[in-house]
Amino acid sequence: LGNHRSKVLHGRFLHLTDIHPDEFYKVGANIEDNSCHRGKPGKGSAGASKYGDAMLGCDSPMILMNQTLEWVKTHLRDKIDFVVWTGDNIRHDNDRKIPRTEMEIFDMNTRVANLFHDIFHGDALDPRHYDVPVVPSLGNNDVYPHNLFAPGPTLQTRELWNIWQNFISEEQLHIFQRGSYYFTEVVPNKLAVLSINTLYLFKSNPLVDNCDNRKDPGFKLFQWLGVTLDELRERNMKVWLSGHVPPIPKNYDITCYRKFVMWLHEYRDIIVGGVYGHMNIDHFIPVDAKKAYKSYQDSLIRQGF
Amino acid sequence: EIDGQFAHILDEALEDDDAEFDIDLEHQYLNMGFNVSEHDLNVAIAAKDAHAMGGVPSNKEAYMDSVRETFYVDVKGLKKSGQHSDRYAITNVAASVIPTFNPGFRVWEYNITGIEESLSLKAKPWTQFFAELDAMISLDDQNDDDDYDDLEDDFVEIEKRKNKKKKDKGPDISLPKPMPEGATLGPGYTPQTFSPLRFVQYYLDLKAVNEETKPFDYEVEYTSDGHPYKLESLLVDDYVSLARKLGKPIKKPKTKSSETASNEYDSDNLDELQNKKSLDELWKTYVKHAFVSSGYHD
Repeated sequence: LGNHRSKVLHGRFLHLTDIHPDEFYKVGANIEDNSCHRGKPGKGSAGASKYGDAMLGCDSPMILMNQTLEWVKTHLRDKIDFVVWTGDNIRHDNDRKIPRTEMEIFDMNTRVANLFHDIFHGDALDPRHYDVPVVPSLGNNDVYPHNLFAPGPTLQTRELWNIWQNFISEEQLHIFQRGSYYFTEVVPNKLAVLSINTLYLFKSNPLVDNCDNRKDPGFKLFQWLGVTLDELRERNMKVWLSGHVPPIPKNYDITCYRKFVMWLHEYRDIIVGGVYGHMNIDHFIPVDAKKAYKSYQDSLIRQGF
Repeated sequence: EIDGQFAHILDEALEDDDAEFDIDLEHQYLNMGFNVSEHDLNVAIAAKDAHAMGGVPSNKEAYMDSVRETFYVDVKGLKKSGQHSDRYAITNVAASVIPTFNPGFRVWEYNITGIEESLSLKAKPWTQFFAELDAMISLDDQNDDDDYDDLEDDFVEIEKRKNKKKKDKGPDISLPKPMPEGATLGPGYTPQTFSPLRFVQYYLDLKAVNEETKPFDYEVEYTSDGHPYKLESLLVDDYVSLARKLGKPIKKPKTKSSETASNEYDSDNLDELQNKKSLDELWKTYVKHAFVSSGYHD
């Protein structure tokens, strides 16, 4: 059911993140309330611009998302091997007059996922056969309430599966419904991208405590990570990691952060690197495995006493 | 016992371990006298911070300075970074489409030479792998349900089980096993198939596009191998070298001999310091790119 065309590798992939489309965005609206949803512009201001304004605090107008993806389709689609897309596909919850609802979040995520599907799927009969595979991951704004994501199966993991099911192999349904993490073979038998649900490691998610308690979803995520990485290593495959919230001490619970760094270190024979979003700032951070181990060791000693 | 458990990595004394790993800027708030648990306070601070990812950006230069102080200055010298800097892994944090700054995204380029020749082992079908994974995690859930912790409120059950020996939970499966002996460093560390080679960072000049002085067209903002970074590849070694350049020169503690000498800085960095001005420029350009050429300042 695929398109049976031979796959040409280009040696390129796209990473795109934090689109935050806002269907309530209004051109010319007052910017001062940071939402650009209504009101007249203040004195000396032209109000919200057609494509959005840098540094003024509003989300993306729909036209910015649509034309950005159109640009990607025109200029990049046929020159890349896969797409890593790291979440936050809806406006922020910053307008008290139009609070976000769970249904609105699902709806906008569906619309954005459909756009990606239309651009990268191609003409195969199989809805899961993509000309350019797309690997989405879950943002802290893609869940309701904001930042809160419980261990699955829940309504949210079920809905997410419905929205993303074409991007994920069918066999991963059960695992996905437990934790909304999965992986995709972007170059079959050679290269995989892991989509990590970083909300289970995220300090700001009050529904999880840490990654040392066996019942916490972060602990189980590492269990899945271990089995998956072992299998990929067995198959001589290489791996990119992806997720929304980047693994740095500012963002992750310390018990999750140091374990994450330990995993990166022990699988450095197959992990190529990791790409993340959330912070809007283009930068890189070297994470230190020795310090992670030392911190863990110290925590064991403290517990012992 | 604990020392022995991590001997494969903590084989050297971490005498240079001056920076606390698990203390970051947020922990400063803990000294403000709130009568709440550290965990609750962390959640509250992090939630506030996560919310601040939307809205008008503020204190982002201060954040970049903290990154410089915490992660770039701290990258160890060549000897302590391990083979091909394998002590480190790189977290790449991306610019976003939302115009917090200017919209941006990145195209990565990677080595595909030899891809046809690379070995593909005969492995079990993925369907079998996923079935086994499902079974394993389900079994683990059942074991969790049997756990004492679930029955804290059920006094009868507790009485029944009081004399039973608590089940041995076995090793912590959320910890990785050491990398197998004989395994070689992967594409992130040494040049090989799938090693990242370069990236092209695209951005939209939002002001010009809104004013219609430019069409809606994403432009190349910078590339990893162009000025000023000139990275030949994107291996961890390359990033760590760049981090060392981006880090502030480390001031050497004043001694009698150094007070009069011009070597105000750590001698390891002298080569770099000869070009201190260009390093300052490098940092300014890096911060400009961090904010997607929007001209942002705190």
